[in-house]
Amino acid sequence: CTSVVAEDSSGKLYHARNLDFGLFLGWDVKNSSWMITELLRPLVVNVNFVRNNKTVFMSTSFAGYVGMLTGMKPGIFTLTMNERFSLDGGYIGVIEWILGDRDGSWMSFLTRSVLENATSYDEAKALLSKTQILAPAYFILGGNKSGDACVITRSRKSCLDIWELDTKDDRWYVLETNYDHWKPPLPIDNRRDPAKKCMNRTGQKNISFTTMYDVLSTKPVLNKLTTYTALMSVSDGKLEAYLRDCPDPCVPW
Amino acid sequence: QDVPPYTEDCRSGTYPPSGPTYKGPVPWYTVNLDQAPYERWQSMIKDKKEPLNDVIQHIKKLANFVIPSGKLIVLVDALLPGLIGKLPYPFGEEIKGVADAAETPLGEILLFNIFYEVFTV
Repeated sequence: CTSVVAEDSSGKLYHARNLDFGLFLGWDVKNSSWMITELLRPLVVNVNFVRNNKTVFMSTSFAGYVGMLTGMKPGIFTLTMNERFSLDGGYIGVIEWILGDRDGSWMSFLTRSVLENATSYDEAKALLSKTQILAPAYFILGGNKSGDACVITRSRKSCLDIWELDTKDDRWYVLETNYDHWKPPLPIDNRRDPAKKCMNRTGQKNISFTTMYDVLSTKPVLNKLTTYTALMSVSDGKLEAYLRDCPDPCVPW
Repeated sequence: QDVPPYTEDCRSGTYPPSGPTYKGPVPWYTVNLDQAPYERWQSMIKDKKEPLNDVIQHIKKLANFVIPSGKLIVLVDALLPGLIGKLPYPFGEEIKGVADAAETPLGEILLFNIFYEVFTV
């Protein structure tokens, strides 16, 4: 996955992501594609969650999957989650949970609860950084005012880092793939540097849905695992999502 | 561009989406949180029953590839439904509603919902 929150020169925040999923879950030699990625595309849905006929939050999700990986509370915050691989991974949390240790939250259920119940960027940030969870993860959170964006790096039991947007220090965007931002990515899976190159080339004054979609359409940021691209503008209450494909030549991840 | 890692110059002019990297729009659905959790997803799942079952079948095939005896899926079907009541509200009820609407065993729908946790290794 690649998630990015960027602030334009006027202080408006944009949040976009590529959802990549299906690595090593079956390669279709004939069609040169990952089987599960292909099977997931028809399940991608945008969902408007309403209560009393009013939108509570919006999400891009998979039909049948009741948790959330991408969502927006209009006017308040935007949230995406990227997978964080670790030997101390979620399978340990699942086993512990099955055996009766139920202190940890299921990842996608936590993001859904935050989208449903948190009433501010700060409250969402506190919940995502402090709640014990079953699997390691990156939470990418954007707010609705200048400087409100961060990447929360989580292990199962603690918050390892909160990396904030800082326009005064010329950090006008935060970008997360699937590696801790303070470490180099795996050389065979470096989507971070190409994405950063394109963001820097675009420049803060030109950030928009158009240019964010361009960045997320550049290989290898777009790759064979990319299921959908979602674009969110919290101040406009706008969420757009598009199904993606990456015809050859294209990197498998 | 034709050799690994297939990187390319920063793209421009790709929006509004079109061309070979665009596979289509994403449909919108409404989920009414005033409804009982069991009922919330039913109309969407009726539309998406077939692709949902295709994914579940593929996950089962993978599980049978890892443990060829088929015992893993037997365990999923036998063990996981018993844990549905332990999930925080309203997720257990919502997953029950999804499983019934998709006419798919409850354990397999629960497995689909916790696939992220299992996959982070």
